[in-house]
This record gives sequence, structure tokens and C-alpha cells, in this order.
Amino acid sequence: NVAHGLAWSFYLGYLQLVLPCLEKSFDTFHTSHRDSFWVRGSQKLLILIPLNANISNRLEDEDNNIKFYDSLPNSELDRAGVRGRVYKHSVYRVRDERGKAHDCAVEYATPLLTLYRMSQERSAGFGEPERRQQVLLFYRTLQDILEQSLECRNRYRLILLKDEHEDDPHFLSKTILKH
Amino acid sequence: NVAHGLAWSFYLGYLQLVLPCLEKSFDTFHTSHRDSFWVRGSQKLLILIPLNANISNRLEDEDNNIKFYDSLPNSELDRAGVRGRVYKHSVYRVRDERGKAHDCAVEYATPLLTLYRMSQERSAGFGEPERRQQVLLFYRTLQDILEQSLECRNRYRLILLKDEHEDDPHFLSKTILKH
Ligand SMILES: Nc1nc(=O)c2ncn([C@@H]3O[C@@H]4COP(=O)(O)O[C@H]5[C@@H](O)[C@H](n6cnc7c(N)ncnc76)O[C@@H]5COP(=O)(O)O[C@@H]3[C@@H]4O)c2[nH]1
Repeated sequence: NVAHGLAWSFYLGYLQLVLPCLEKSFDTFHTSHRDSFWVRGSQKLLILIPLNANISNRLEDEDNNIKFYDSLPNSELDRAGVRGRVYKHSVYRVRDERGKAHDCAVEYATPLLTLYRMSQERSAGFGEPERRQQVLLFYRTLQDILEQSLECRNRYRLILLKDEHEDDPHFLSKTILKH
Repeated sequence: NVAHGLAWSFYLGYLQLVLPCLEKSFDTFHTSHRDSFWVRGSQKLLILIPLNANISNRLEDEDNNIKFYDSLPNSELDRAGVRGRVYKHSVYRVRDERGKAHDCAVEYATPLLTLYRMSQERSAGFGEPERRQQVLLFYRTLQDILEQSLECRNRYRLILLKDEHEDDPHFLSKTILKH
């Protein structure tokens, strides 16, 4: 089951490494970005999981109420022979329906790009009908893993994006602001 | 099958993105590193795949004939909402048995870190006996994918590391230099 392995890989190879350092990254960011708008308690990484696995590389392409603001400070780790591999997150300024700005660290769950592309490669072994199932399996497996993880507690929010409101041009910003 | 998905993820999320730009990276590197020792035709990314999935984060810890030299120039790509995500490779200076230096871009196949850690997590669903099988499946799946990939042709070398010579302190450098 591809989704099961991708959820473990996303945790063991990424979230487990970056989430424990998130608070420190935010503190450094606030010190250097005095004009940023943060809600107390929203210092989490918001992880978007669209059910159709259709991921955009730039959030502002999805919703014009979303603008890239800046990156959190980089983390550099020696990983599997790559010296100083860089891990970073993007902070976006998201406007609500009344035009008020909120800043948040948000990104899509990158492994869904793999799920999407695999469903299009004939030799990869699964097609579009199974893809939705695999996304749900990814979401549930990731939820279970993260709930057991003490070091990642309260550092993330998984946001499952169902596709009923995709015709609303501000669907993404509204969804992000609910969390 | 976890290894199957990890091989596709490694290709779709990494090798397919970085291998086509490798030649250009090497050219820039040569211009700024006039003292580097390259063998004509060795401008490939060497990818180490140890059968026991036991990966070191720093190659010099494995063999003192290997030293980190410098990183190839960074690539920055917007990926799944992360703006300017950094992709880089490490160049190592590897000495042969007569002390002559050779420079190469080499790294372990990072997904093997996930395979190794999953085999240790009880809730992940597979144990040490299956791990070796999974590494072989990863290797073969990756080989098949890369052989079909026109844009990655001649840009990589997969090196399967069997564990018979692990008592030789220069096993890794000798193996790298054979390729
Ligand atoms: N958003 C995000 N930012 C990151 O920096 C990052 N790094 C990893 N991941 C995701 O976590 C999981 C585990 O990563 P791992 O390194 O074991 O596998 C990685 C790794 O083997 C290789 N790879 C990707 N980026 C790099 C890189 N910069 N350097 C070396 N290898 C890389 O290709 C695999 C798939 O990558 P992604 O498909 O981007 O998603 C990964 C994966 O789902 C990231 N996700």
C-alpha cells in the first residue's frame, strides 16, 4: 500500500525532523519580522491534504487572498551523505473575507505529488480510481502516527481538503483561516 | 509494498527534478573549483544502496579515505507550497589505495533511512527480515524506472552495497572508485 509507506516516510524523513524545531524557528522569525500578524497559539505547521491529490506548487495560484510573505529560517541537517541539506517552510499572508491579514506557515503534503504522478504513470501500478482511497489512507495513517508522537504534539494541523467547493475562488484561504 | 512506493517517490520527487540539471551544476562547479580532480565522463550522481539499509549521514564517518570537499551549486524550486525549496548534492574527495584523489558527487539513497526506521517501529508493519527484501525491491524498481527515463540517462550510477566486506575500513572508497 503506497500511501502507508509515504505517510511513514513523510513522518520519519520530514515531520519528525522539523516539527520539534518549529517553535524556535517562529521565535527567530518574529524577532526579524516585527510587522507579521500572528494569532497566539497558531504557531503550527498547517499541512494541506487535498482529496484529489491535485497539488499546486504555489498557493497564490489557487487563491488571490493568499500571498507569499517570507520563509521561516532554514534548518540545515547532514542527511544520508548530503551535507547541510536544507529544510524550510513558507509563511503566507492570508486575507479573510473582510480583508484582515493573518500570517501562517502552510504547505501541501508533498508525498501527494508522488501519489498523483504515480496514478498517471502506467508502469507505477495504480490508477485514478484508487488515488482517492490512497489519499484517505495517507491521511489516516499520518494522523495515527502523529498522535503517537510526543515530540510533534501541538506543532501541526492536518487539513483534509474535500473538493466540493472548488468553484469558490477563496475556498483555500477560508479553509486555512478556519484552522 | 513500501519499497515500490519509495522508489517512485525518490524518482518523481527528486531524481527526475535534479538529474537533468546535473551537467550544468558540474560546469558551474568546475569554473569555481579549478583545483578539483575529475575523471572525464564521471559527471554522474553516484547513489549508494546498502543492502542492510544501514545509512550513515556523513560518508567520512564510514571511511577515512573519504572527505567532504564542497556542495554543488544549489537548485531552488517551488514545490507543493514551499517557496524556493533547496536541492543540493555533496562532492567528496575520495583517495585510492595509492593516495591519489578523485572527486565525485555521491550520496546514499535517502528513502532507505525510512525503510530502516520503519523496520524498527512496531506499528509500521514490517520487521528486519523483510527489510533486505525491501531494499532489493527498491533497487530493482528504481533501476527499471531510471532505465525508462530519457531525461535521466547517463546522469546517475546506482551502487548496490553488499555487506561482505564491511570489516575493510576502505570498503566504501574502493567501491565508489570502481564506478
Ligand atoms: N515539504 C517538504 N520539504 C522538505 O524539505 C522535505 N524533505 C523531505 N520531504 C518529504 O518527506 C518524505 C521523506 O523524505 P526523504 O528525504 O526520506 O525522501 C526524499 C529524498 O529521498 C529525495 N529528496 C527530496 N528532496 C531531496 C533533497 N533536497 N536532497 C536529497 N534528497 C531529496 O526524494 C524523496 C521524496 O521527496 P519528496 O517527494 O519531496 O517528499 C519527502 C518524502 O515524502 C520534504 N517535504
